[in-house]
Amino acid sequence: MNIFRFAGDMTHLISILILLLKIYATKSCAGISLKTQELYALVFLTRYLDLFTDYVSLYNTVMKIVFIASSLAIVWCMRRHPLVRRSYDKDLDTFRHQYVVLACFVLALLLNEKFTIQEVFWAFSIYLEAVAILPQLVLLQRSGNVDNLTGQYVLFLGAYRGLYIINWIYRYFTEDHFTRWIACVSGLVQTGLYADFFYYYYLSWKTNTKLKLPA
Amino acid sequence: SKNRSVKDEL
Repeated sequence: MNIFRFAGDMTHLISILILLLKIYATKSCAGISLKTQELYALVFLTRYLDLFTDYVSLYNTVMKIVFIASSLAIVWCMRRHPLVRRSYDKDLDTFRHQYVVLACFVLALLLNEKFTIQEVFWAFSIYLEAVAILPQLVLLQRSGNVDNLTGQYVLFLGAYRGLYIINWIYRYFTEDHFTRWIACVSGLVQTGLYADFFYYYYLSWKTNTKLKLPA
Repeated sequence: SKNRSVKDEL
């Protein structure tokens, strides 16, 4: 475990806690895409199938449980909590994510490390995570401006991906047989998706105006 | 199960 990876896990955890805090404190989920949250819950559930079969470390096991629990808690809140669900703007959250799920699954069947259930679902979760943010970015563009909490949420998510890429570069140079092509390529695609958001976020910060994403 | 590359990252 290197510092980049640990920092990446922490920023990832912070991004999820920011969201939970926002929903819990304001009893509102305005501006948050339920579809993105459902995709993230699916990412964790399909990636951590080895939760009970492979014990890597206490840290890994605890973090996996925290990620699964927190992502399901967010989805449950946005679907079931009487107060929160009222503020969910479903007519804005219209990204057809089922096609994305299907495309990722087909890709995982074709491109995986080993044609076994666990490896196919692992590859599926890697591809799905790269595009899971799309409904949220579409929702941000639809709703015009991004309130600071959702913006910070995407910012921390981007930091998590960026740190993971540095972690892979570090491991590539320090470990002789480290290769993670599937995760690396998919991680690069995912970070690229965030880059345009960061560009607008930086512009709004620099020109000190409310962040307006080009509709 | 060494034949499968154990995923040590999250």
